[in-house]
Amino acid sequence: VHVKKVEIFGFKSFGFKNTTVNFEPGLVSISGPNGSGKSNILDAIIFAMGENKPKVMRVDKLRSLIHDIEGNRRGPRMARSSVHFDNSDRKIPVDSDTVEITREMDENGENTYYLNKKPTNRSHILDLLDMANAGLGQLNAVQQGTVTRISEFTSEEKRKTIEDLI
Amino acid sequence: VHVKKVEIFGFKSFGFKNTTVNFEPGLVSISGPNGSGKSNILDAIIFAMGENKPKVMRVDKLRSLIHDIEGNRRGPRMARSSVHFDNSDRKIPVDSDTVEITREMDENGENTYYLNKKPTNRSHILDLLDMANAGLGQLNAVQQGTVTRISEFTSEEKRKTIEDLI
Amino acid sequence: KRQTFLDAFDKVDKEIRLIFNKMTGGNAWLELQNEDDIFNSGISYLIQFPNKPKRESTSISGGEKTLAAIVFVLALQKLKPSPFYLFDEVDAHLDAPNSEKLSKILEERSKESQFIMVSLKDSVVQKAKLIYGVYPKNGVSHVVTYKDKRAPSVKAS
Amino acid sequence: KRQTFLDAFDKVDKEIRLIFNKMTGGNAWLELQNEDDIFNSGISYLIQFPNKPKRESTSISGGEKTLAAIVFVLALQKLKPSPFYLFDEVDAHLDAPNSEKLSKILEERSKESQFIMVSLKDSVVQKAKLIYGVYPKNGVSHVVTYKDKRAPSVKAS
Ligand SMILES: Nc1ncnc2c1ncn2[C@@H]1O[C@H](COP(=O)(O)OP(=O)(O)OP(=O)(O)O)[C@@H](O)[C@H]1O
Ligand SMILES: Nc1ncnc2c1ncn2[C@@H]1O[C@H](COP(=O)(O)OP(=O)(O)OP(=O)(O)O)[C@@H](O)[C@H]1O
Ligand SMILES: [Mg+2]
Ligand SMILES: [Mg+2]
Repeated sequence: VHVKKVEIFGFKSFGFKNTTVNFEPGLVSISGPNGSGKSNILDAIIFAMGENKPKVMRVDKLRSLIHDIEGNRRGPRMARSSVHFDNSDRKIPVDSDTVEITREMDENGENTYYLNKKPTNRSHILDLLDMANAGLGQLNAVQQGTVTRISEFTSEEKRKTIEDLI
Repeated sequence: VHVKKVEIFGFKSFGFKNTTVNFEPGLVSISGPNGSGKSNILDAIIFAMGENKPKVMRVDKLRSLIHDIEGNRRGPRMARSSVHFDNSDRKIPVDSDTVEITREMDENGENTYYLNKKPTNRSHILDLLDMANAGLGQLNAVQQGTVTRISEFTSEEKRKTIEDLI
Repeated sequence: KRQTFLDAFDKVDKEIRLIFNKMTGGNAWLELQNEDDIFNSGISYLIQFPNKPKRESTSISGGEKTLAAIVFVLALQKLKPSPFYLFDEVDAHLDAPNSEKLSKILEERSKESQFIMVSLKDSVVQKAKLIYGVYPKNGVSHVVTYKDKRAPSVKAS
Repeated sequence: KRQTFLDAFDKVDKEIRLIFNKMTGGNAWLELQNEDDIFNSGISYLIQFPNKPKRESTSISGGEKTLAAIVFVLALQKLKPSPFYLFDEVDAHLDAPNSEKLSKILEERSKESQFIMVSLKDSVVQKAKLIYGVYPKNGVSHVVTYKDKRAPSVKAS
């Protein structure tokens, strides 16, 4: 399993047209000026995977994730992110070479999830990802500016981190 | 007023011999490899100025500030930091061109403060520095890794920051 | 008390507008959330980078937050001018152009106050009057001073 | 439950020793604070850089904490191997030699898992298979892909 592609629409600094980022396995790097949208790409990935804590995506409420620059409107005011996983090793228990997880959020904050373009719900997505060890609780995403905090975990936090993964 | 010199003895990564850093007014920069002692120099300055919160100096308790590498012992096990301020503008209400503030802490955690080599106490030091707007509450020291947090202050915290300075 | 606060607020707000514009070409300012009940409400800090809409300082990017934070700290100077500042790697998340903007502003401000900056970036080291190289020897820190601008290149120790 | 935890603890501890030593030449390891009452006590994470005494991960320097943290995250892989990692400027406080050490380890590990790294440092960009340049146009983000190693030099936009 690896991330093959992310399609972003109306999410944070990405306008109301599809922006596609094609990834490859291995080590890939994203760079660019401050404020260009690097962290927002990572936010778009965890958003599609079901992340619901606004603070983790650096907003005060989920609705602030919708692109808010006027003049770019060409479609509905909504945020959409689709993550395409390469699933040729079938680690995600779905019988397809690519697993596409899509999340849409409209301006009322209503969310709709799709698995390979078919409607589903959040807990189904979370379960599938957990089975592939690709879920949100994996400690595999380190937000900007927080890496040293992992070394500052208390001794209980360190124990709990291992306990949670068993 | 500016910082002219810092003399560090037995404080964190500085051994039990005097290490002197002479500063000039203007913009001065400290660089060097990770773990070489850069942040410890700044810690030594705020220690001498009366900082008592261990967490701000990145230790669990004040006694952990004493240099702990065996084999370097040549004198008493204590931490001492002296900050020499250029006071030719007399902003610090002391009648001398240089004001030297010294703090010593022994292995029992007992602190002794000196002003121009004469014993004094912590609150006297804090008052003098406050009068020169050089005290600890000035928001003039930004610890490593915390600068973005200032932009993340809540609206109450921003109000209080201004209130505290009036 | 209310008037004293409002005077202080105006001073800081004016200074923020001045420094932020000079540094980035954009605009930044403070707004009182409720002028009728100042001490039970808060202050908003609004930031507008060139070609971008205005946003609260809490929802801009990491590098943008760094610049906004430094401007806020420098603007507070108007209330109580600090004789010196201790900045520890405040430029860690800045790209090259913004590091340059930051070090220019600090160089200017360093005529009034002293800035002691720990930095691993070239832009600061180039502008600093004096550079200190710190290096460990068996875990003990040693400090050398470099008068010329060539910073100690950080070699693996 | 106790045995399952101890097996997991041993796996992570062993992996920490392996990776940290390979990366820095020093030693790092985990210690149970109270083996008789595991679930009411904690775990210490001890770090010893070359030529330095051992220290708790909470009282080493900023750059040293970064390396220790990454080693901890990678070692947890032994319990539940993640297929991919999202790292956002984790190298911000690293000097050049340590950035190099970090990117070497990640390059090696990227044979098993995918690493999507936001970084402003050359050492990572040089080793990455693919590089994405993100740039704003009137506040809207655009992404371009660079196949060759020459990263988009960050120009002031
Ligand atoms: N809802 C939104 N609509 C439009 N733009 C937004 C929205 N939310 C955030 N932004 C903008 O997105 C921009 C990019 O943010 P992001 O955090 O991804 O930058 P970055 O490339 O990671 O920068 P840095 O190097 O400073 O960390 C910011 O300038 C921010 O103002
Ligand atoms: N009481 C002590 N005795 C001896 N050494 C100590 C003590 N406390 C901390 N140290 C050591 O001081 C060293 C330097 O720490 P410091 O935080 O100043 O590094 P730094 O130069 O700022 O590095 P970085 O670039 O990673 O931030 C650390 O390696 C730490 O282990
Ligand atoms: Mg970012
Ligand atoms: Mg440091």
